[in-house]
Amino acid sequence: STQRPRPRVLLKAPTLAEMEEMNTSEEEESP
Amino acid sequence: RQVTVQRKEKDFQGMLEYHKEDEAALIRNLVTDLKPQTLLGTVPCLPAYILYMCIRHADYTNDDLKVHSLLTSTINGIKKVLKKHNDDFEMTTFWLSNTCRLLHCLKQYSGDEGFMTQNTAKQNEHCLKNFDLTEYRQVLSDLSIQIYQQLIKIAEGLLQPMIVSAMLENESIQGLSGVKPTGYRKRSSSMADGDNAYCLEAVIRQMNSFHTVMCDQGLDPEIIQQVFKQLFYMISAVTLNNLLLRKDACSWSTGMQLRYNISQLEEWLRGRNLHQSGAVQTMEPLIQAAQLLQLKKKTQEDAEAICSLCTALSTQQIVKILNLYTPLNEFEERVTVAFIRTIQAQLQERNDPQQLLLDFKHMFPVLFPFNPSSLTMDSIHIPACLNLEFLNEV
Repeated sequence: STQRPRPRVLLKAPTLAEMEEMNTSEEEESP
Repeated sequence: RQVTVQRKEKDFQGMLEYHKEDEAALIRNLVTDLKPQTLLGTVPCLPAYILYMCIRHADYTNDDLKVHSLLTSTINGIKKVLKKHNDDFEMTTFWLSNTCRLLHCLKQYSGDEGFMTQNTAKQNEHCLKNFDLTEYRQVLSDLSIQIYQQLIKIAEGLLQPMIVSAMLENESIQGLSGVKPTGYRKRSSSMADGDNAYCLEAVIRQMNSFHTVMCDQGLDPEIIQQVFKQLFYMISAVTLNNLLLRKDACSWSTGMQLRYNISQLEEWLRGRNLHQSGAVQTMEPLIQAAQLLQLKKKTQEDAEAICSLCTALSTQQIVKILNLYTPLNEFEERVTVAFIRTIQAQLQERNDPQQLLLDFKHMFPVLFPFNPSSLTMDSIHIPACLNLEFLNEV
C-alpha cells in the first residue's frame, strides 16, 4: 500500500519590504 | 589472512550540508562576492542549484531556523549585490536568472503535484520533505520582479541615447538625402555630427550584446522575449514621440527611412527567434506613422485609406503628423486644411485617448512562467573556484 506523505509545515516568511527593513535596522545597530 | 573490507562510496543524494557558522561565508562566496565570469563553462544558474541543495539538507534535518536563515541571507545578499551593481547588465541578468531558477526549484521540488508533472522518478526523490516554502516563493517572485525592472532600466539607459539618431536622423538608404524637405535641419536636436550620432547598426549591436548575455546566463526564454518586447516598445515610443514633435522629421523620405529601419529590426527579431515575443506588435503605431508619411494625402479616397490603415494611431496623432507634414520640394503640395478636416470628420466616432505622446516609460507586467529543469541534483558538483569546500555532499 502507498503511504500518504506527511503534510509539510508552512514556513512563514516576511515580505520583501519587511526583510529589507529588518536588514536595515540590523545594519544600523552594528557599529 | 588479511581481509579487506571495501566500503561502497555512499551515493550523493543531491544535498549539501554546512555548519551554521559557515552560512556567512556561503553567502559571501556564492552571492555577494561572486563574479559571473567565474562560472563561465559551468551549468547555468549553478548558485541557484547549490542554494537549493543546501535548503534541501536543512529541510531533511527538519531545521526550520536554518531554512529561514539561509533564505533570508540569500535574498538580502542578492539585494545587496544588485544595489552595488545597479548599472551592470551582466550582473543583473545573472541574478535574475539565478533568482528565477531558485524559484523554479522551490516549485519543482515542493511536492506539489502540479509542479511535478515533468519530473523523473529520481527528481521526485529530491523533493522537500518537511517544509512548505510557498511564502518564500512569493518573496522570490517579488524579488525577481525588482531585478527584472532593474535590468530593463539598465538596458533602456544604454539604448535611449541612440534611438532618435538611429531611427530618424541616420540616412542609410543611399540617395535619400537628396530628397529631404527644404529647410531640413541635418542632425538637428542634440544629436550633432560626431560622437552622439548613432546608426541603426549600433542599436542592433547593443541588442545582440543583451541577447548574448541573457542566453549565456541561462535566463528563461520567456523572460528574454519579455525584455525585447519592452525594449522594442520603448524604441518605438521614443521615435514616435520625436516624430510628433519635429516638423523636419515628418516627410516622405523620413517615412521611407523609418520603414526600412523597422524592417531591419523585424529581421533581427526573426534571426534571433524572437518574432513571437510581441515586440513587433508594440511597433505598430510607429509602422503606421511611417506609412502615413508615405501615403497620398489629397482625395476623399486617400482620406479613407488613411483612416482604415491608421488604427493604432489616435486621431490627434494622425492630425498632428498631417499638420507637420513637410513637402519634399515645390512639386509636392502641403496637406490642405480641408483634407485634415475630412480626416477629423471620419474619425470623430473613435473614442481615442487624449494625450498626443506615448508614455515611453510604460512597463508591461512581467510574467515568470514555471520552467522546470531536467537536471538532477546529484549530477551537480561544486567547482573548486567557488571556495565552498566547507559544503559536504550528502
